[in-house]
Amino acid sequence: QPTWAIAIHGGAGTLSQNAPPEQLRAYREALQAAVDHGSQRLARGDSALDVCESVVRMLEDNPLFNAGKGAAFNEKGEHELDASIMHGPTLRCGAVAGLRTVKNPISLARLVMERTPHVLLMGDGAEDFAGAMGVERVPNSYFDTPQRRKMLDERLEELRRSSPRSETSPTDNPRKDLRYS
Amino acid sequence: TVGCVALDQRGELVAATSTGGLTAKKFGRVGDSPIIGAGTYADDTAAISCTGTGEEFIRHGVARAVALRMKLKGETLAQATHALIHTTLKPDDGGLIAVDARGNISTPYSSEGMYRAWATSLTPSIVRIFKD
Repeated sequence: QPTWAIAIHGGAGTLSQNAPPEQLRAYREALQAAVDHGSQRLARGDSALDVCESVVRMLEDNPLFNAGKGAAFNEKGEHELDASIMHGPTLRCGAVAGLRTVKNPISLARLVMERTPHVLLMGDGAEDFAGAMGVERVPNSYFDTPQRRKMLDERLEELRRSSPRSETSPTDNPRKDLRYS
Repeated sequence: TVGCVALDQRGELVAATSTGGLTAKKFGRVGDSPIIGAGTYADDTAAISCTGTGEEFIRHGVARAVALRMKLKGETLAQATHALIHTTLKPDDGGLIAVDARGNISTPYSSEGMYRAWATSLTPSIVRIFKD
């Protein structure tokens, strides 16, 4: 039986098997770096809590993935970020939703878990909590990437061409890459 | 969305998930990633992080359902995660990563691919995107 184990994911769906090999290689290298980082820390006895936070921060900082830098745009051309973390032995957990200026949402989720009696903070309140905790803040434009901007432009164009509706749901979207969070 | 689940040398399980959400989302939409029990869950049985069509993961409480199926039905990690992704959810809804208290790992998905990687103290790291 293994003494430690780790698994990571970078989302489901935005890349086709026909994507350019160099693009696929970039994703593989990013995943390899993240799982190696986590493995090395677990092997030297670091806690799963520290490792999970650290690995997710790496992925948040990588513009290839839809989290942190590289996050999807909302319909207003801005970013709203969500994250959560849970510690199995104690069932302690923390989560944040609708963040706009926190560079690494997963770390703020951990602070919700460790520094408050609450589980989920959202929107302006979560931003206020980030200020109180002194976590790193960035302008919302920090999360922009050309690829995500292109995806937004394409999606908005699709919506303009479709029949007028008051709202859409994810399953209304025929494009797989835009249905997944 | 990105996520990490881990079992450490003290036997502690942890799950973490972070996301930018849906492209062109509106109305303050929130998916499953920050919802404990839907997109993220950990107890003394398993740790789970999900990715996909968030609304479906919320409806079915997918992350916690994995641990409950193991605890209450006696299913293995592989059985529980397979049932959730391929029976409870619809094709193309997404996937999850999970690790249990024995260090077993499961990474099922029903989408075309899922960026994923895993390793244990006994096995070298493996990186996959599609079913290769």
